[in-house]
Amino acid sequence: TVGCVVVDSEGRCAAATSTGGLMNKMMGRIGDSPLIGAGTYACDLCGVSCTGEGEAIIRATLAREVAAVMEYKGLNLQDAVDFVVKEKLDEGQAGLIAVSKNGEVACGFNSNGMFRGMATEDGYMEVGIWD
Amino acid sequence: MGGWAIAVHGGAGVDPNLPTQRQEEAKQLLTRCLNLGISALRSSLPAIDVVELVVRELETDPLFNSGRGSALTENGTVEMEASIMDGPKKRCGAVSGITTVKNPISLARLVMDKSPHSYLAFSGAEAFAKKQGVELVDNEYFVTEDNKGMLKLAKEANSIVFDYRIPILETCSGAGAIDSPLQMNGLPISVYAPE
Repeated sequence: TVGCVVVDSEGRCAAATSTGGLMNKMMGRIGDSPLIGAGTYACDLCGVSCTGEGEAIIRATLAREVAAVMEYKGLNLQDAVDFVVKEKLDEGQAGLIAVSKNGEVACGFNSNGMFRGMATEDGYMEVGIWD
Repeated sequence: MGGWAIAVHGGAGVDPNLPTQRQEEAKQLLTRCLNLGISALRSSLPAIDVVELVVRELETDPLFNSGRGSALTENGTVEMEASIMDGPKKRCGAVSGITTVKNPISLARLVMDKSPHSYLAFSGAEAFAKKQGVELVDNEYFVTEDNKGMLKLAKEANSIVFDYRIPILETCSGAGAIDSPLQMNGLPISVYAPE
């Protein structure tokens, strides 16, 4: 699975996710990536793209969960990402990237690694695999 | 206003023994995609266009599990899916069961922009793709030798995996390996039974 989340200079957020799914999957199997609210979500507050065990991400409606805790609990982006990855995945393993309308960027994962890259307008840039 | 920001990912769950050279290749691809997105943002492209542009690049490169280099089905074919969402008006588009569209994310974008729906799948999505004139390729284009090998290992382990964890075959006689319960992500399928 691959994904990208962006907030532009006008504070507009967007998210996109694309995947081949699971190796040796049954024909016709649908995972989290195409499901809005599970693998992908964007609103006026943030943009989120998820990856990992699709069935766990679907059950957790993981991407929407980040926006929901920002909206209803007033968490900032990184706290929302950490809370959701820690509290909402049950036994599942997954990761996600997110941006906020304020130009913040964050990622979180409970798997043993995640291929990710992040950058902001003030010059921050990080590319990583491991924790 | 906080300025622009961008993040990309290539999947969670990484083989702890991934060779250093493969790790470097992955970092180079992530860096290339970040820079592609950054120059688009500096040219004032809207966020929705930038996420599509970057995911297209990730789909075209065979390194990660999407587009060319996608994981294989039990039949050794590729069935892809993608979704895209634009925050300001919460518009969205999604596709599943895609087998011939070179960049599924652009078809998801067309579902969002050019159809009355938010999700099209399988033959309906393929018919819509033809009508929209997106680039179509043979399913073989998406299949790589690496993934043929991975599928073989997954089948020998009687497992469905989202990442590297293809369980090592028990050393017991073949029989034990053959009737071991179906596994997903290296766990007995019963863990997912609720699904």
